[in-house]
Amino acid sequence: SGVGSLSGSYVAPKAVWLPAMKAKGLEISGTFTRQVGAISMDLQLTNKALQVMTDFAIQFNRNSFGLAPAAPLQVHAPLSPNQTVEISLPLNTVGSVMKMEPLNNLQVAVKNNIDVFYFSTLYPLHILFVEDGKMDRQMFLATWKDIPNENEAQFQIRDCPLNAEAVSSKLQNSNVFTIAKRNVEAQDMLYQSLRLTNGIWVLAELRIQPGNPNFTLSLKCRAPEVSQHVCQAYETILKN
Amino acid sequence: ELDDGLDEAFSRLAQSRTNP
Repeated sequence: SGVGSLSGSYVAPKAVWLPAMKAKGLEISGTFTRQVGAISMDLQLTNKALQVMTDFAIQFNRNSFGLAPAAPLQVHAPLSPNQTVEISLPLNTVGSVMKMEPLNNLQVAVKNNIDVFYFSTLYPLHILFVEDGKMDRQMFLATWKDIPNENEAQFQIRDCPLNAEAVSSKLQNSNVFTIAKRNVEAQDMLYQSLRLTNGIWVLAELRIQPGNPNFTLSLKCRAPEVSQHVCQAYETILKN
Repeated sequence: ELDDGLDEAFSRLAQSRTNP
């Protein structure tokens, strides 16, 4: 499993995004983090070629949420054969926007002195959950009523042996805020909100029955195409 | 929580979702 972070969202372990055989010896592994509002792409570059690598640069294609490098890719010294460097690339969300399929797809180009290489990766949506995503309770009730039923999506989150308190606290570490909790017919009903970096609000109802590790998550959003990715983020956060 | 009528509104919402 991945590493938690003290002051931020869940961070998945690094995965290989660009295998050396597809990039003339350059191997890239990475993951995404969000810590106190700062998004970054944490990269590991390994030189598996026979020659030194220099002149690194990185560029993102337009993407659904405008993710873009906030600084150049800083590799301070030439990368010798068999050498690995760890780099944290700060990101912002003010880049060009183009809806991608799937929504969380990111196309990346990396260059060095040898060539330019391309790869795609999927980012977890919770890196876009902002710190001030707790909706006012009155606003929540009004918005819940206002969003049409067609925009409600329902999901099952299976095999999650946590109680309502643990669920709330885990989700809050990733900027999903519990606004109200009710117990009806022996079920805990959690009402929650989150907001994405582009201003989209997502309202949630999470049903938990004591002793039952399967939860029902209902999401209401004016942009319903984000719902399945938000559900995936819930699963990732709750199961790690 | 403040007794501003919202507590009751959330209770009604939860009830209506359980017994539509």
